[in-house]
Amino acid sequence: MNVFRLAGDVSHLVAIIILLLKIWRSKSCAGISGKSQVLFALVFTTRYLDLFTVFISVYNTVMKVVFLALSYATVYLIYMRFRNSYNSENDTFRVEFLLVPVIGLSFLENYAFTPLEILWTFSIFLEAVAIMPQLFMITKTGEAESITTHYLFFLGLYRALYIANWVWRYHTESFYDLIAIVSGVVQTIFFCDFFYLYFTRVLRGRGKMTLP
Amino acid sequence: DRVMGGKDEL
Repeated sequence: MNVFRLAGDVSHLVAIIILLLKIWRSKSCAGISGKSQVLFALVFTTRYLDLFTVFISVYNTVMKVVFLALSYATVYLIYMRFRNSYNSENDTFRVEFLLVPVIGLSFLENYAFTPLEILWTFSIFLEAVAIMPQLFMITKTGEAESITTHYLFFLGLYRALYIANWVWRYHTESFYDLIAIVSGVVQTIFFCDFFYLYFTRVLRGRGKMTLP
Repeated sequence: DRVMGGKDEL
């Protein structure tokens, strides 16, 4: 554990809590892509199956359980409790275009051809692209509420901090995980355009982020 | 080892 890793995990947690609280307090999930949230729940489910096989640390177990619980709570709020506010007509990204290549890749490129390893690899690849329905939705409607953009900022920050963590671990422990690094860099690149808009529009202005 | 190492991260 190093400071980048811890800060990354905290950013990730903050992002998820921001989104959950926003939906809970406003009793609305308008502008939120339910598809992205289902994909994230799928990411956590397939990645954290090792909860049943190995024990790493109390921190590790608690965080995994918390991420799983919060992601399912978010999906529940969007599709059950506040489904009347869900903008399904704008959440039209074709998820199968992500799932099919990601499933294929995880069978081709993995560390071991075992069910748990393939599912872990699938979760890493899927996480890299899971935000695309949300970014697509923002592009389609041309705007996002500021709280939604804060959520995206912390989600992107989490990935950027993980890259710093990998650089640190490479130099201090000679440890590197190529599948995680390549996917993490790809995931972070998706956020670059958003980061630019966030700093130039959301933080300098007020309220919604509107696209040119 | 690698497999354990990969999974200590979230």
